[in-house]
Amino acid sequence: LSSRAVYSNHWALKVSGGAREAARLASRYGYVNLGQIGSLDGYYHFYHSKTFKRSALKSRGTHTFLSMDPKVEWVQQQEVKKRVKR
Amino acid sequence: HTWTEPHFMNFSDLMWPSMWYLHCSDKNHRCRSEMNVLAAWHRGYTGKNVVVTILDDGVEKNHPDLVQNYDPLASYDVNGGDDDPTPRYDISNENKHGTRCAGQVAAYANNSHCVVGIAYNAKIGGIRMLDGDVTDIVEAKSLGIRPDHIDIYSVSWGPDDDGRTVDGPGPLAKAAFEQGIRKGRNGLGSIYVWASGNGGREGDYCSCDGYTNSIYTISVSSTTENGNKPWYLEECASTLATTYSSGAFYERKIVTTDLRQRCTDAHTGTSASAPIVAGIIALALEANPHLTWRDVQHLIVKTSRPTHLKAPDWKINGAGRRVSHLYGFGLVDAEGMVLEARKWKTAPAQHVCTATSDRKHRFIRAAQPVQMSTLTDACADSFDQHVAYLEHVVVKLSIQHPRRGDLQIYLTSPSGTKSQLLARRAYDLSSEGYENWEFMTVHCWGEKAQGEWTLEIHDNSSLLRIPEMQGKLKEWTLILYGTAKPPFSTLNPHHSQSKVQESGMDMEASRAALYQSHLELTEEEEDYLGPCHPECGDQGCDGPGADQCLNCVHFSLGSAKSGRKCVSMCPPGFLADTVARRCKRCHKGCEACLGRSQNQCTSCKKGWFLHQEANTCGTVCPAGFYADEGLKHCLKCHQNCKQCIGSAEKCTACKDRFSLAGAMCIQECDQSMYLSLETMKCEACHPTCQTCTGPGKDECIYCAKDFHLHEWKCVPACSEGFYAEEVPGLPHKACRRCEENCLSCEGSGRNCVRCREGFNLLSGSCVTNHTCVNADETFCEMVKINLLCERKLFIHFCCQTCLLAG
Repeated sequence: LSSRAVYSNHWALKVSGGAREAARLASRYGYVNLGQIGSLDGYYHFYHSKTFKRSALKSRGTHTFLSMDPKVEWVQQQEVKKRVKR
Repeated sequence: HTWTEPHFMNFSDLMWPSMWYLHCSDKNHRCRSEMNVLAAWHRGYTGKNVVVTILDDGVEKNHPDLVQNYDPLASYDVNGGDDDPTPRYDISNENKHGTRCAGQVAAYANNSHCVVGIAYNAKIGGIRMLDGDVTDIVEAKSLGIRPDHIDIYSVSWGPDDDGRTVDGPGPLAKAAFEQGIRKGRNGLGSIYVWASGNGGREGDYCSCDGYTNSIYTISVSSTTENGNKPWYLEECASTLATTYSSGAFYERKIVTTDLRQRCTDAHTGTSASAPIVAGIIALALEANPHLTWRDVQHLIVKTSRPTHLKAPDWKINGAGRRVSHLYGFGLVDAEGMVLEARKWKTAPAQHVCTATSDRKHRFIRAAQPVQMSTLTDACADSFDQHVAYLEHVVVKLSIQHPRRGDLQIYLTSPSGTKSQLLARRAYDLSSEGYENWEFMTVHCWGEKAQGEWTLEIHDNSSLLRIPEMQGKLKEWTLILYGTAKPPFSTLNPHHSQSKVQESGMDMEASRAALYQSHLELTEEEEDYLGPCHPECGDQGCDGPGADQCLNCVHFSLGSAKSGRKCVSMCPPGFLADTVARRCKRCHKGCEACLGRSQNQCTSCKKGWFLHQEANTCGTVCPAGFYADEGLKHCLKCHQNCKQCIGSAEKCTACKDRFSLAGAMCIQECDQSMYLSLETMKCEACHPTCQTCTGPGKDECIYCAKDFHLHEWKCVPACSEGFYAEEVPGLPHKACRRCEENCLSCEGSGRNCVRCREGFNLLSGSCVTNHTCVNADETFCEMVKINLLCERKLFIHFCCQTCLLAG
């Protein structure tokens, strides 16, 4: 059996319009903007405190509205990956 | 093997005497200093001004062996969101991993503490990212922290090595890799060193780990003190090189720093190997800070050596380099790396050529391999895509399969180098298959890209499976990475001129060939005074290896571009030219040959078959021949067969005027004739038959003209109680029985003309002549109104009585 996905309360987004637009989106839809993802231009890290930290189901509701915002080019709820030390 | 220590150094560090993989202080053990780290140190390279970070569970920054080299700018805590990578301490010391890896790279030397790091003057940092939920964001952030400050990212983790996981970087981590190699190190490219995997015991294969299988990572495997395969080693074609780590219980492990300011001599696993390579790369970067991420991979390929490493699959690729699925190009050589780095000229731009993209669906049947070949010019017409000299080769596959672990995949290059992209994984029962999975091989590094590539997919079922459930190849794409020009020049004009003059025109062929490949090494190097390899000839050598001879006792093998070495006999696929004392490559597919032409093969390599009449080797046999796997020959099919498979008698297509019966081709006979299996001649059918299977009158297939088929015989007229009827699809009529109680009928069964005794003829049917006792007027009225006497089912229903009654 393949292991089922575990969804976290973190989102990755590609936003057109830079940091200011990312801040506006976070505020409008109730997220905390944790900033740009590393050195990937236009990619931002959002966090939602009122969503389950780990869930077997993808979140919907307001998260759907976020994905529909015209300034959001791509959005992905983050899955928890199993990583092991070698 | 060396028993002496030419570059002896001593340090005050307590565990320095136990660092068996660096020097030989223990006279009871064989020296294992083949990584030549001391020699690199001796040349002055200790990792100065090079920055390494460890992506792991944190680094104990105040460890006495690390504090002096600790670099806060090379550190970050992704789990905690701050700059301090200090591990979380617990009773089990779970988070010791990063600190152990850091010590291997950059433990400070001569401080009377634990050990000496491979790059003991390099800057070391830690990125704490494994002590929490790992997501694509966490990985992408970690792989892209301060890419202009950090030179080397050393990573010793990955997806589960349980033999059933197929997982790799998500879109953000992939983007981080691409960004790192394009923009990191101010455009030279970040260097990612990766532990190849720890799932040997679970039958895992590292091509199922998308990180270690990536072209952007330097995938490192491990060997034990005695050159054996450790229990945890995963094989795959993307492993670039190997280093010592731990092994069996009677072989020594790696010594390094440990959590809580301690030291350990029990570090084990592939993570003991990757940081060693990270340290050696740090030495090379000190020797030449302008090396790009690809230059580093070229240097590793060029300098790593099989030494004494035991693997069943060592082979020489088309560029003359020995490579294995266990160890890549072999044990890393620190001195070789710094020497090559010093004079390395940046490799030409990387070109990417999509050689083929095939979306034709093909079923993968159990025990019947699917083989596809594609001929490519390696984008020769496109100046920015042309790949003449190979680096990485990627095959992107989409496969549906009921049990993924049963699959095995191989790729053969135009030079005949066969690498295994996937081995059987007994624990992988998944039915998810592979969706656009990229399998990567480094085994063709340096070879020419142009020519025929062959992909083979085997489905070797280990357990019972529903036979109807077959795998299906949906798509495959071959992507070639490399350069249009040679990645390094093999000829130094200054040296070539002087050396050639010195040697004169009559320099023997083997020496000339070897000479050319070593011209580049002569620059800046001291004369070698040690013993030469036994295969070296009277001209001496530049070093102890068989690839460092100036001429050979027996034969030289390889090419000027890729380097040559001396061998006692030529390997399969080569012709021993005793005059020139060279191994000449036979034509592709030939195992032994009389010359280099296509039609001079005397035997063929595995998977190729000798056409004895043409003396050629092919992967498929021509029409009229079949491939004999045992003999590796194309043998003739039976004279009646046009094509056959497996043996001469197993025909799959027949010549004209023969037709296939099972696996035999039998002669087709004229009409009214049949093939006699006794005489194997066509003989006449019985006169009543048009076609037949034998001479008897009951062996007709079709009847002759004006004959009807009656009880499997052909008769001129049907017997009494039968009538002749047309049958769709038959050229003649067949006799059918008349209706029950009817003695004779005409044209159809319902048209009876004579009934059995006790029955009367009524509207072509035979009805009983018995009368009903209770058929009163009302009853007969009901029979009349409902027309029961006209309906076959009710014809016996007192019709006779009612008719008689009027």
